Amino acid sequence: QEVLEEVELLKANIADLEIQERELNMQKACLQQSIKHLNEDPSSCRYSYVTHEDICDAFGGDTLLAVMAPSGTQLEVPVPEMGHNGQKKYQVNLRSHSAPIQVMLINRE
Amino acid sequence: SSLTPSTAYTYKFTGSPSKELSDINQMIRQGGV
Amino acid sequence: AQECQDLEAERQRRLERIKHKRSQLQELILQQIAFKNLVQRNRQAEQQNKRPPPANTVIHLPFIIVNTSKRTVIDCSISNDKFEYLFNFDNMFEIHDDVEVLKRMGMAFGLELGRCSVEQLKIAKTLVPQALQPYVTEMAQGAINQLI
Repeated sequence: QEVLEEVELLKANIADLEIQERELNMQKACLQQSIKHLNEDPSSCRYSYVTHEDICDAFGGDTLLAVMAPSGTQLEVPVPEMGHNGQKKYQVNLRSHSAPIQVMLINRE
Repeated sequence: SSLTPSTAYTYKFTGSPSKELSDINQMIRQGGV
Repeated sequence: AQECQDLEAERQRRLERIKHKRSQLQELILQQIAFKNLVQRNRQAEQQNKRPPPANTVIHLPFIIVNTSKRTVIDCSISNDKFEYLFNFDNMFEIHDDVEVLKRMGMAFGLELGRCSVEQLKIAKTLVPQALQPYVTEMAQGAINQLI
């Protein structure tokens, strides 16, 4: 009898969780839509920028590359390997399919 | 000379979660281990 | 008893999925708040200064930041149409996306850290749909899941 009650309890709990999950899926889809509209709305798009001072205040490094690229641009970082001179080489590849990529070099000094 | 990557980590602008960049940073810090 | 075990496993799987989806929703809420806050800040600044900032000092979203030391030698190859870049570094670097930068700038009011003043919480809640405001309150109280 006890196990049967446990089964009924679990079924009710799983039904609740199903409703919760459906609600989360809906809220997530709504929010993604809202963010997409914000990114595409000319009146807010025009103000969606940061300045080089913002970047310098946010990061400690001395050399900063700001890479502006259209949504969907692919960034690829191969696992670093030893170069010919025994020094590790680190690489970043950027590939856009819809618009040119712009890079701003920010040298703190 | 471009490296012949044994494996490469990727990230898509506006499409990937920030966590993918954290994974890349961790891999770089660990020297590609 | 077997059915009981299967249902318990199913319940755990759903709980795990819900936890992950809540974290993703929280991340999207932070993005929306940070983005709207940034737009408001820039709009007010331009109205005050009566002009936009100089074009060569502005970095438009979406962007990433590659952060490295000043001793790093960077070799860069660019395709003619600027659709492809190849950077070679002789030193380590870090990469951060614009959402991370906006958080560092305080555009998400510190919600990602569970540190947010009452005043800021009021403003943050106005930047999301009513149905999502409870999540903002939860984050302000430090309940954000660091799953992602």
